[in-house]
Amino acid sequence: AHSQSHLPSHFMKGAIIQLATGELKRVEDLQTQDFVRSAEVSGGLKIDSSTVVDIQESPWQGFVTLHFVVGEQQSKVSIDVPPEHPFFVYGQGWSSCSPERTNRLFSLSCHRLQVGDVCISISLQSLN
Amino acid sequence: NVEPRSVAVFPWHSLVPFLAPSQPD
Repeated sequence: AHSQSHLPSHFMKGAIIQLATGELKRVEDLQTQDFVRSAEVSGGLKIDSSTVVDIQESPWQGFVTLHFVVGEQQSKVSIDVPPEHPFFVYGQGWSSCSPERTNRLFSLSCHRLQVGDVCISISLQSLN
Repeated sequence: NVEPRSVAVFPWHSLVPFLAPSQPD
């Protein structure tokens, strides 16, 4: 038995992703516009631009801490993720702190996530 | 009728992080 059942299979190459438009795409075929359009047609969610401002070793062993500034408010948000966790970078596509691990675990081709990269994130749309 | 084979379909928003500011600066 493999001990990899905890891995999120939605990042596995070939995983089928449903866009908010109903369209189905493979995870490796997604493009920036797919996320932007999905957020447009899905009520309540909006896309934020989240810029990586720092990448550090996490106090949690085997994790990295990513520091972002998020959205128009430039809010500071930090998250701890495993180094193979992919993020979608505007105009570039899937990127992770360890493209080698992402490729090994998910067969997903990635760029290396770097400070200055602008990732797609979501948040709740505020009602005006 | 053929029983449809179950294929996992994941929603687009499961792929991107939900980054909501926890507190205003």
